[in-house]
Amino acid sequence: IFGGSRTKIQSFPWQVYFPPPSRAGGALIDEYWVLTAAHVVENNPYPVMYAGTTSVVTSHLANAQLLTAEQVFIHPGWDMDSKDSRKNFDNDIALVRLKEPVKMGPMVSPICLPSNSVEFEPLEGELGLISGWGRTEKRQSVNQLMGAKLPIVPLKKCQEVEGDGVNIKTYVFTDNMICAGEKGTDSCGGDSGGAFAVQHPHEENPKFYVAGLVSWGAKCGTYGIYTRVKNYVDWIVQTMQENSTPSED
Amino acid sequence: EPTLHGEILSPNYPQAYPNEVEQSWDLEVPEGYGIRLYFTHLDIELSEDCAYDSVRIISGDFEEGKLCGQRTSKNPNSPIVEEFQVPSNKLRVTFTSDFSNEERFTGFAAYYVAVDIDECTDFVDVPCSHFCNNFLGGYFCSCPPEYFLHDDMKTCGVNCSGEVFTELIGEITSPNYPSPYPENSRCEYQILLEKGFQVVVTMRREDFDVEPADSEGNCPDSLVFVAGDRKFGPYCGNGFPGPLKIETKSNTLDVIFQTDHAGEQKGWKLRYYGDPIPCPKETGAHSVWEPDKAKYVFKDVVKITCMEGFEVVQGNVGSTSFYSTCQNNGQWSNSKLKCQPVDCSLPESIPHGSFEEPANTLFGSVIRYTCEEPYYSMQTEGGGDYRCTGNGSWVNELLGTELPLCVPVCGVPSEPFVGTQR
Repeated sequence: IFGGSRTKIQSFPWQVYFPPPSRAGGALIDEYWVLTAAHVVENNPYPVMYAGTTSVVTSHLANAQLLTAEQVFIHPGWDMDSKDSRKNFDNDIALVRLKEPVKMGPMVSPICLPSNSVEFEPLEGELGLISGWGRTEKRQSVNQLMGAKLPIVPLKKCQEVEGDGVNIKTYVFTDNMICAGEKGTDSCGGDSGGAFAVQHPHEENPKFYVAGLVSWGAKCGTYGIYTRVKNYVDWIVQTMQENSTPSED
Repeated sequence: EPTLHGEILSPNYPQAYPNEVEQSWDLEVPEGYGIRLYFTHLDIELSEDCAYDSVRIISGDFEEGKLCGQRTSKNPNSPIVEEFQVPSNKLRVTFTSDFSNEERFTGFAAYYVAVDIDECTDFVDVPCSHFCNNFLGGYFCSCPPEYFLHDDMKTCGVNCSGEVFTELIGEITSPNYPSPYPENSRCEYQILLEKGFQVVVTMRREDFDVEPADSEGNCPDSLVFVAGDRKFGPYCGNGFPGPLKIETKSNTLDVIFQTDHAGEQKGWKLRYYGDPIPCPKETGAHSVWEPDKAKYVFKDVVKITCMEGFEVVQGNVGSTSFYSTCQNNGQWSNSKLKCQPVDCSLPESIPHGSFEEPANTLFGSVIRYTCEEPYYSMQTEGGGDYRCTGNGSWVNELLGTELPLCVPVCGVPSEPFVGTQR
């Protein structure tokens, strides 16, 4: 996280930690389901995850809830073939079904999914929260969870970012992407799959839904691309329903 | 030994009898015979009332004759001067003389023979109730058709006993009714109904005509009802003197009609029916009886249906109704079965939720599920209250019997993020 600050898992109880080799993030959306970016799990069909921990120091992970994947569901639109020189992050979304349900509490609770109504259409200028243990301005990765608040900006902002040795024009931009950030505030490597959380409209008490997932960016510290989750609600719900156990029904 | 004949001669006969003698002869012929005693010679001093000398003929305590004087036969063809015939087989003859027989009276010569007695006619009291048949040395009685001779061998009666009435309704009459009933009879009938019915006898006044009671109130002919330890009657007279309806409280009744040797009354006719004994109408709470009747009697069957929320438990099986039969002892079968409140028992527990231990788990009671807030909430709002229903299930207005689902509360951090925005 660039431009963020240390935070506690209680402020992002949906934050899931994917330890190496993935070293990424995810968002708990249900007792059995973790939402993340497709590129996080495309090479790791049975990831191990942790929930409910601020610190990802190995000794501290023992106090976290260990989440074991039962099955990974990568969005069918995700281009699996271009992973070595990927310039297409369209449909960068995946679901992980857990073997055991997660026990909820102050440090572990899910984030809401957006609905199909227009209220949940991310608007430019709307602020969102991101969190993760990824790269910061100073370190390749951090042990303590970091968080940041950043606005949604026009996609054009992301298309204009000039990265070091990156020709942004060769990358694919679609309507499935949200551009967010501002100068100095951004997600970065290691934060992938984490939620871009936006406060529910018309809710008296703060309540967040996952508007985006940390996907990619040309350069850290500027604007970044987030998968537009609203476009995948039907796929998410259908996948969860089709792969739930009878007891969950 | 009894003989069929014999001779009696006064002392010294045919010489003059001695003074001051008294001699007796006890004559006896076989039973069934009488004695014919006749004198062929009689020559005894005459005196008033035969006070001096005499021959006396005594049958039992009765003096048949006392003879004295001189007699001659009035029948030239017969030597008999005096004759006695007694219907008894024993006779005593006593000869008595006083202190003087100066004229040398010679006394008497007498003979006796056994003669047949006609028992059927020779006595004031007729020996047979119906037909009398005399024979040598005895007699026998006989009866009209349909009568039989009683053990006393003298009286005839009709064979009217032994009939058993088992039908639930019936009529019984005295023999020959309304013609005069037979004499010397004892008719015993029995009404034997299935247990569970009591015999009720009805009698119309005009259907009863039995020889009336004597001056002391005793019935010569009588009708009596006996039901176990209870006795009704004896009844007699013209017109039934008892209650027109007799409830015997028993399923068996002996009807005894006794007649004596006389009477020309027409008898009686009764009707009876089996009155089923009642079973109490129990106002059992929480149940409905079908059919609903003011009174239930033996063999009635009712279907007892428990009201909603109540059930009857037999063994481990609960049901909403059962059948009960009014039994012959006036008690209902299955009387131990009662409609009791349905017990839903403790509800199932749910993941991430709980319910408060209810005061009871009977029909109508309510439990409330709650989720482990604030991290779980009920998926269906208002779906926490469950009421114990009549079928033994906990039911929610929205979810029915489905258990509530506690789902994680989403999107609510326990601590807000306070970013240090640069």
